[in-house]
Amino acid sequence: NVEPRSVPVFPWHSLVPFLAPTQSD
Amino acid sequence: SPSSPVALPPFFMRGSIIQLADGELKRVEDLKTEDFIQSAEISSELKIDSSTVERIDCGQSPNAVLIQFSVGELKAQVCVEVLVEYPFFVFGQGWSSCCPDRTTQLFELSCAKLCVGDVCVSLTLRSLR
Repeated sequence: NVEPRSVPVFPWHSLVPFLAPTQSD
Repeated sequence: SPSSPVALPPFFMRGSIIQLADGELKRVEDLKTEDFIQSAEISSELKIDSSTVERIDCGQSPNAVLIQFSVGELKAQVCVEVLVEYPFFVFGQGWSSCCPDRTTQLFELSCAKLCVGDVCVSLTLRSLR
């Protein structure tokens, strides 16, 4: 077993779909 | 059924390290509803929204489904086509997909069955003003 030296870290918002982005003035 | 190469994002794999908005690191399988809510509260750009599953239909390819969501208070209708194993995070329940067995097989991620009426965590962009 080889322990990886660096583990990727993913931002929390990657896991959530963006639905209906809102843009308002 | 034909099994095309899975091009799903790697972060759904069990053991993937996820960084919350406050910097805390958690494994994807350990995430709770509160983690998403608290991270969105900190975020200046994103706000959390609820998306209710209204319909689930077959997609155009054998492994795809069309999921119709009703998003937010305005109940905006959004339809997305995803692979059956694509997991969504359901409020108070956790990861759920249309084919939990396949999600577990591919990602080792425990999943519930995504059903009509489930309320999923989703994000919208905050108004800049």
